[in-house]
Amino acid sequence: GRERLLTAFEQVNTSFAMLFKHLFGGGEANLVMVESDDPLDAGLEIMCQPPGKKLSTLSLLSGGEQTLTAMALIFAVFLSNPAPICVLDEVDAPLDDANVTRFCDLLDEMCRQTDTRFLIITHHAVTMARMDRLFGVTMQEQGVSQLVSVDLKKAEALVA
Amino acid sequence: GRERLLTAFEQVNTSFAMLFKHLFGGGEANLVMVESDDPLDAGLEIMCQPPGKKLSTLSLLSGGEQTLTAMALIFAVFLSNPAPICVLDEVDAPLDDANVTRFCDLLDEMCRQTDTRFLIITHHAVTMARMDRLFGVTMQEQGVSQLVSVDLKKAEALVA
Amino acid sequence: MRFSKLRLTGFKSFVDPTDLIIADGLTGVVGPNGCGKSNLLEALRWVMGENRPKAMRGGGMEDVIFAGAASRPARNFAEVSLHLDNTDRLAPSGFNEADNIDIIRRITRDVGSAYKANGKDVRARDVQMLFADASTGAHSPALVRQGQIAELINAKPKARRRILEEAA
Amino acid sequence: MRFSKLRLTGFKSFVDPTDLIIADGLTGVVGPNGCGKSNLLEALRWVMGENRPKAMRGGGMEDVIFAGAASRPARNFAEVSLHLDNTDRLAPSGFNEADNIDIIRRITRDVGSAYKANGKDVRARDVQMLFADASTGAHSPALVRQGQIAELINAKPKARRRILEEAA
Ligand SMILES: Nc1ncnc2c1ncn2[C@@H]1O[C@H](COP(=O)(O)OP(=O)(O)OP(=O)(O)O)[C@@H](O)[C@H]1O
Ligand SMILES: Nc1ncnc2c1ncn2[C@@H]1O[C@H](COP(=O)(O)OP(=O)(O)OP(=O)(O)O)[C@@H](O)[C@H]1O
Ligand SMILES: [Mg+2]
Ligand SMILES: [Mg+2]
Repeated sequence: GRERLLTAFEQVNTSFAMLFKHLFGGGEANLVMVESDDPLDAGLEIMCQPPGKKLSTLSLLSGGEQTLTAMALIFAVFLSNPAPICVLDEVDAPLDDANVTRFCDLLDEMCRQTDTRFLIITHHAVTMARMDRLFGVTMQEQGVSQLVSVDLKKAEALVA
Repeated sequence: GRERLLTAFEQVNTSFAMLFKHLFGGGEANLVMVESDDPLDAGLEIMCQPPGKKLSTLSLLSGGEQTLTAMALIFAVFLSNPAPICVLDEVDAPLDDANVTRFCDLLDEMCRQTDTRFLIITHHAVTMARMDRLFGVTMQEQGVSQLVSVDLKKAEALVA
Repeated sequence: MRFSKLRLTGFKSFVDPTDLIIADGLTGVVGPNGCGKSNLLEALRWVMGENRPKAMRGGGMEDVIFAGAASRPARNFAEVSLHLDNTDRLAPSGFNEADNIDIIRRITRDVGSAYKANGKDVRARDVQMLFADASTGAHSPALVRQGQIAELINAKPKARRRILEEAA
Repeated sequence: MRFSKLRLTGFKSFVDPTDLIIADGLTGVVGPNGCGKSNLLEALRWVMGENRPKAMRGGGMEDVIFAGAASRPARNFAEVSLHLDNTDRLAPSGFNEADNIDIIRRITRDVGSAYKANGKDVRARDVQMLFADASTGAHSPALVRQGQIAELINAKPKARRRILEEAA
């Protein structure tokens, strides 16, 4: 019970700190147990310091910075026990182009480290360009969805 | 008390229904008071039917459709008592290019109907192109923000 | 055990039988707002045994059945099948005998859900256990819904801790 | 009464005095993640009398003071001034005598906030009332924070009703 949670915490914390540095190109981050000495009852606070900025809780960061930090946590949990399938639904929405590129670099890295198959739902042109293949969902007939295979040029027209 | 809330409800509901149709190019939407007969204690449910789809609560719509519907509500409230200043922080993030264009058309319409000054924070290239002027925020020095005036070409480099 | 195909029939906006082929690496899914992308993820979680309507954005489990469109009547059942390639024989025991594992879930109006694994009737629990043993399932932290990252960011510290419990 | 300029000094990441000119129509604000765009909106709400730290993403009111950066020490005060053009004399009474209205708020570490209107000391309440009478203010529904639309969508019906109360 407690032992397993503490072990998981240590493992995830280490991965999280490393993934954060990787995604931000520097800086520091850590998970902290708060509000209780009992790990089964404690809360999870996230302390982070993007490069060149002051250490603060997650809440003081910008929208895009919070998203990148949360991604580092989600992937840290993922790496501790990789699932055979991973689906990410528009997680890149708050990111600027530079950070979307880092997100895609991270996905490539996950593909190298695991056998996981990824489904990435996105509106971002940069993300689309980094995929191995693309499927387009259309509603030619109102209210009725259809799936089509698309090449990158067609996808940009689909999303526009 | 109750009278004023009911009057506001009617006025906002009418604007909301019209703005929804405008943003979706059709369909129907309505606000409904729920969970109590007392308007001071009731909740606000949002029933919507995008063109060609079935009537449902807001929760069954897609992310982008929910955003567009919420925008219709926010602007309906706004029109009932226009503020001298309106700031929208990345409200267009979940929208595809077609819907971002409709959002910008709505902003133009608001400019025609009111004297309100608008500040629109965005990562979307389509939105940037529709602004009357652009300011860029940069952090040349880590952790220190600066404001610069930009023309559209420079902005696209800034955001990328 | 690899996820290789998802087939939807009458599930939300996918009224006609639709196959999503899941290959190695990164597969992108794109399209305009409201066209059905998130419905695909919900179909995957649903066939793996999702039993909370709220997690499917609905009020009740039957909300996943195609409700009709401008030119189509409502359906009275929805079905999703998931095809798993098990040639590596890494599937949890009880399901590890075959090269392929086909999980099918069907919900019929006023009747409820029924599950099959390789043609044999099974309970929701068996399906949930299969995927849990394979480090996945409807509540896998690797299945990130639209807006879920924002929820994680805004969650109180105690609610956030639950993501760790998935890892433990 | 028109909003014409916002000046920030030592407010969050805007350590150096920075002027945001607010003109007619649509003004876009762009830049990479974390560069300070949302801080501008918070400065506007703060000078209009925002008194809840959570609404400024902070734990306490002093969290808006520039906390330092790689090559800069922390400051011990933050100041934001809002310049209003009142040539149309449509400002609420008590503030309607002048062509211009300058509202300044300063917070000093361990001391607290102080407000001035056209050079004269005023209370937070006076500033809040001025903007409320002008159909705006820190809690105006026309000031939409990042993520606030998602909150509205996910809010329980009773919480959503409050947006209507702003209109009534
Ligand atoms: N039971 C149902 N029957 C028919 N249509 C449905 C049903 N449930 C949901 N829908 C429709 O599916 C659409 C939502 O699809 P989905 O959420 O997958 O869109 P999306 O592609 O993810 O869009 P976005 O980019 O905005 O997130 C809605 O328009 C809704 O009307
Ligand atoms: N008191 C403070 N002193 C110095 N820097 C601060 C202070 N408070 C916040 N910041 C910094 O301001 C930055 C946040 O800026 P802001 O939220 O305005 O970004 P943004 O441009 O809106 O980004 P995004 O596009 O990701 O939403 C954070 O990186 C944070 O470190
Ligand atoms: Mg979606
Ligand atoms: Mg922001």
